Amino acid sequence: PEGQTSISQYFAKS
Amino acid sequence: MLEARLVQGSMLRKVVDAVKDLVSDANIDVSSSGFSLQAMDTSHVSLIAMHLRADAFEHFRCDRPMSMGMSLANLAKVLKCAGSDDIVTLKANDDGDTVTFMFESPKEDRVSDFELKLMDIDSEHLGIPDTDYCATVTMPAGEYARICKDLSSIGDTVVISATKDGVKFTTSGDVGTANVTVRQNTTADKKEDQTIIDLKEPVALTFALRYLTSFAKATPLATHVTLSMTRELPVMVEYAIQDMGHLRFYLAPKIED
Repeated sequence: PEGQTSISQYFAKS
Repeated sequence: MLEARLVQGSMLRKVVDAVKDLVSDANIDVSSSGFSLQAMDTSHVSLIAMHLRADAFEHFRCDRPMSMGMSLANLAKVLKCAGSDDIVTLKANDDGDTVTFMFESPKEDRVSDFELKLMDIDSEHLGIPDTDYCATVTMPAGEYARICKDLSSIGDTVVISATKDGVKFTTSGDVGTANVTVRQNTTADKKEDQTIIDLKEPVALTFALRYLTSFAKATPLATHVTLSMTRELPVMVEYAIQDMGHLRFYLAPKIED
């Protein structure tokens, strides 16, 4: 969606 | 070998009902610490993190960590067959491809069991750091659900701004605009009506209302919900599962043009 970022960019992959 | 007996079996159903519209398939990870589930919604905008502690179970045995992949819609179908006061026992073998749910009525006059097929699910596990939030508001879960529902009828996005005056939810759409302000209220007669705001710094973030509304499906789990916000980071919407664990939703903020 417009202006909506993915949640995964805020949390590191573990 | 997994064996887990939960006296308040209805909790499981409430958790699954709260998340099944966001996530279709998920791994439920079981270890000696209990049950946990972490999954992104299908559009990767929000993250669900659930934990049920081992000591929440009357009996808990997990010989080695296992990941049980399952369709949450199918899991919901099985759990719907449990009576609201039933005791639920889960059993699974270490290398099995099924999990068995046994439902016992409180008077022990009815016992049923359902075997659910497991599936292999590739899932990305994210590390969620501890965050010092600028603002934390703990409010009645029903009030949060109402605000989301009311504002959804007006607009698609909401600005949540926390200041010393309270927490304001603002939306606008073709109809017009809407504002709801929630203020601290620690003097309500009933504890379940109280609202507590812990503000370190003012913060304002914009979110898609449809996700916040979806999180409110967890309302039956808890009297209160806690919203934790800090600048430019996802909001955490947390429902405590009594003293047994938690269900947390993280939602990425919308970036203004």
